[in-house]
Amino acid sequence: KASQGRLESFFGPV
Amino acid sequence: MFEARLVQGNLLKKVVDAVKDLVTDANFDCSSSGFTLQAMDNSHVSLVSLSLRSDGFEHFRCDRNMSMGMSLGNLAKILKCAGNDDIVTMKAADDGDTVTFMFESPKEDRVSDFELKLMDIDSEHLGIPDTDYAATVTLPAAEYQRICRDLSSIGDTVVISATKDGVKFSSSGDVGTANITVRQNTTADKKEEQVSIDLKEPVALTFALRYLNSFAKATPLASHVSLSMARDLPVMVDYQISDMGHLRFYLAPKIED
Repeated sequence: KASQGRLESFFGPV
Repeated sequence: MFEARLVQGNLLKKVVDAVKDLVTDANFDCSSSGFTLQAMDNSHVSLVSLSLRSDGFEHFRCDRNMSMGMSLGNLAKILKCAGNDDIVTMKAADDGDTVTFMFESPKEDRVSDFELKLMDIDSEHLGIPDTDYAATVTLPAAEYQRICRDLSSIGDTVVISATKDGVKFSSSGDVGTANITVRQNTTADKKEEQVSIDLKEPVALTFALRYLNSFAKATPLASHVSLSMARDLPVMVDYQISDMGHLRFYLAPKIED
């Protein structure tokens, strides 16, 4: 079963 | 002060209609280089990035960088009052708490203005790194919309896999399974039907169709849309807004547990 990734896991804060 | 005059006023309407279901409230950032917005949906799964360059406006003035928080639902209500061919001018004072939208009919026989209350919105900007995407497919925006819609009747997720044979969209659910493959076609008679695929290496990612479907609300903005994928990274769904900038959506992939 796949879980939904969140954007913060891929893109960091500016 | 901030003042921007857009001859193609309905472009703003199309942009807001494309993002208002994904993002409820957002900050529009104005600077001398243009008018931008970056916002995540409530669940922080997808991100919208709008960029309208100042040189795409007939007139653009921004004395001081400012961030204008708006309810996109209320903004859409106001823009709905503009005629399709109206010229739209946005105006805001540096320290004001409203933004004014002025609509002028092309024949200059009707002028209206609507004032929208600004809101304070806490928003965090994310840094989107420059990415060497493994695959980019550019296809007609209407075709992308159809693929997402058709697959939504089969399943909740889609596997997008790019190989040398083409880009395959696969979904499965209670009904059964579906596969739609698009192949490169740069010789189509009509330019608007062309499909191009730039493949550096094969890549396959799984995404929630609900979001991809929502991005398709940007279809009226451009003839084509590009999907760019890299292993274990969000897909970028890019609508180019001619002579002005872009509306991009990013969607985090599903990850195998």
